[in-house]
Amino acid sequence: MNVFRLTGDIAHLLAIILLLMKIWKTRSCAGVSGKSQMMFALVFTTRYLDLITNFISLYNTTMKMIFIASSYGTLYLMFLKFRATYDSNHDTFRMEFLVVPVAGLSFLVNHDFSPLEILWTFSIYLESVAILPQLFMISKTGEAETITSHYLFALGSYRALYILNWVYRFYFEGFFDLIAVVAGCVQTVLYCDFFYLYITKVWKGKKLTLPA
Amino acid sequence: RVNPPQKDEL
Repeated sequence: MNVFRLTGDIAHLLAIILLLMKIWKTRSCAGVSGKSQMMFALVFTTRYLDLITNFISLYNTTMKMIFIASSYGTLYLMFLKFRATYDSNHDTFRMEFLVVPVAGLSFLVNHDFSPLEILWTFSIYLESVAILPQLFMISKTGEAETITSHYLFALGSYRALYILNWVYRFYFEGFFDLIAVVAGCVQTVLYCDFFYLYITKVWKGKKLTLPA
Repeated sequence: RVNPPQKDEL
């Protein structure tokens, strides 16, 4: 464990808590993409299948359970409890355009052709593009609530911190996972224009609005 | 195939 990975995990946990708080306090999931949240739940489900079989540490097990529970809790809030506030008219990104190619790629490019490894690879590839419906929804509505923009900033920062973690582990532990690194870079690059808007607007106290 | 890197990350 290193400081980059720890702060990355904390940023990830913070993002998930911010989203749950936003939905719970405003009693609304307006501006939140249900499709992205569905894909995140799929990412955690396919990545953490070894939760029972492969104990790494109490921290690892605890965080995995928190991530799985919170992702399904978010789906519950969005699609059951506050379903009336789900903005399906603006959440129109075609998920199959992401899931199908990602599934195909995980069969073609992986470290080992075994079920657990292919599912892990699928989850890594899917996570790198899972935010697209959310970014697409913001581009359609032209704006995002401030707390939603904080959620996205924390979520985007987590994988950027993981890239620093991989640099650290490469030099100090000789650890290198090309699939995770490439997907992590793609994932972080997708946030770049959002990061620019967030830093130039939200940090100045303005609301996050996209240039018309 | 080379052994997959250990999966100790979240």
